[in-house]
Amino acid sequence: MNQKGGVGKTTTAVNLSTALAQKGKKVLLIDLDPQGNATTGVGLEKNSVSNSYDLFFEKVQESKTFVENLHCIPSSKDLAGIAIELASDPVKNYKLKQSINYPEYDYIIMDSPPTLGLISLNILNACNGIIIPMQCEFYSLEGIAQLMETISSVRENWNKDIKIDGILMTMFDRRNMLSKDVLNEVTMFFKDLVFETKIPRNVKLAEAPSFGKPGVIYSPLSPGAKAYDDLAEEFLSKEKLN
Amino acid sequence: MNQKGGVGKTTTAVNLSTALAQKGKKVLLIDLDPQGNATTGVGLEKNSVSNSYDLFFEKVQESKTFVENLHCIPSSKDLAGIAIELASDPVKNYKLKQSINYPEYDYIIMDSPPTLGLISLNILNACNGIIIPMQCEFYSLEGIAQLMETISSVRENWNKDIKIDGILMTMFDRRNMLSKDVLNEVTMFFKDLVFETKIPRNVKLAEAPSFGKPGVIYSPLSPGAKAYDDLAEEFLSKEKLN
Ligand SMILES: Nc1ncnc2c1ncn2[C@@H]1O[C@H](COP(=O)(O)OP(=O)(O)OP(=O)(O)O)[C@@H](O)[C@H]1O
Ligand SMILES: Nc1ncnc2c1ncn2[C@@H]1O[C@H](COP(=O)(O)OP(=O)(O)OP(=O)(O)O)[C@@H](O)[C@H]1O
Ligand SMILES: [Mg+2]
Ligand SMILES: [Mg+2]
Repeated sequence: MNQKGGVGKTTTAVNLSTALAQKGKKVLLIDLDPQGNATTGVGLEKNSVSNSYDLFFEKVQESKTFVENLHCIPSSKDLAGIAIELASDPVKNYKLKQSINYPEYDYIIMDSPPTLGLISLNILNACNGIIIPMQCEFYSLEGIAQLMETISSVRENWNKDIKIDGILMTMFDRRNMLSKDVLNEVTMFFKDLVFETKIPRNVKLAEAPSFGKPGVIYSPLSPGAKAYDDLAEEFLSKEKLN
Repeated sequence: MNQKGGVGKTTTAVNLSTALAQKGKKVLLIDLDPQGNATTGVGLEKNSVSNSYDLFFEKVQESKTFVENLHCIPSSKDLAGIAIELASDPVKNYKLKQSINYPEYDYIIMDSPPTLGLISLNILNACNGIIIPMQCEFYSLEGIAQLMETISSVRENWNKDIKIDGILMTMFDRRNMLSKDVLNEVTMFFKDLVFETKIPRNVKLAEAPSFGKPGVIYSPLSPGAKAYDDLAEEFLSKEKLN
């Protein structure tokens, strides 16, 4: 989650869930962004019969993807109007928590839109861990304080179990000073909250969605794919420790 | 405007308004994104006394920037809750149109958040032209159809004068095929709606905000700054034709 746009939320959701599935974990990817990029990223159609808009009202049937062990609840453009539709619903902040009940999966990964509105609030109430992708650029630094504030107020008022799994530095370009400066600043401030694994800027990750495939499948030997595979390893070993 | 995140909306708003101001036009930049990146991009403080949140309720005093001919109405984090606050206001979609009355400026440029919610709807009702920044990447293509639908429904129901000034291709990297493929696809589909000027990927544009300066001032001879200067020329000559 991160309300800053274009930081790699979808690319992370798609590639981490695929890498975990390739390691034998049963994973459910839920696309909660009305743009539906994660849905396309795993080769599915948007606005299909049972989708993440319906999930605000009832439990829905998941769709299989072409990746073994990876299922998905695709996006719908109806999500764009959900905040207005539920404006007077007394449990509007808990709708996802009520219907997300899929015990057969090892991990459920939700891709969020670039806002801190009703959809993101529902995600924060329904989940137990958050990964914060952060582009190694200056504007990305600006939103972090606000995001941290929102997460701690959710923890105090609604969901005491929520924890930050880590901050993931994305689109890291070792050739430019800006990337290094931002990385240093974030690591100094957030210390071990920052994942060891850094995702490099790698065009293969940006090309993969045009083929309807996750980067780790489209170009498994690329630096971007390898980094997401490392992330999955690090994520699993961090889980064991907790 | 573009609901896809990270496509260069803020970078375009900041650099185009500065380039127009440098050509002697009186420009007002209004930051309507709760993240407040455009406010930082021109060296101002967010959440200051008169800000864009207040603009939903009354006309507010503009702030001077260090750029001659460029004034700004800075952002406020209170914007994040405006959709819920105005949910039952019968004129919630026209609030900005009612208070934006600054005839002394040649151009008013509004930076929008990465969503098609109440703030963006207010912008669409208050303005007469839209620039659509589009990253030369696959996921950016996905959101365009939805954005075009929203704009035409605003034109039919609320604001018949709204027109698309143009689609601006951003972060164009001539070295990679993906950039060229996306550019070709957009140009084939949207023809002369696409600005001739393309903004190259240029790290100087990403570095500038950390110094609180627009790219065209921080590094005026860089490819990114020159491109925004060309855009200002093209924008002015297109205005003359209409
Ligand atoms: N490590 C990377 N290297 C190169 N390109 C990347 C990388 N990660 C993501 N991208 C590309 O950058 C763009 C933004 O990434 P992505 O769409 O995943 O971000 P997001 O945070 O989900 O955006 P939004 O805020 O719109 O939801 C996409 O075109 C994607 O393909
Ligand atoms: N042409 C460019 N070359 C290199 N970097 C760029 C360019 N344009 C923008 N950037 C950088 O890319 C990131 C995204 O750009 P920007 O923040 O302007 O997009 P945005 O559409 O306003 O994002 P949001 O959806 O969060 O509002 C920023 O860190 C910015 O500095
Ligand atoms: Mg996304
Ligand atoms: Mg922006």
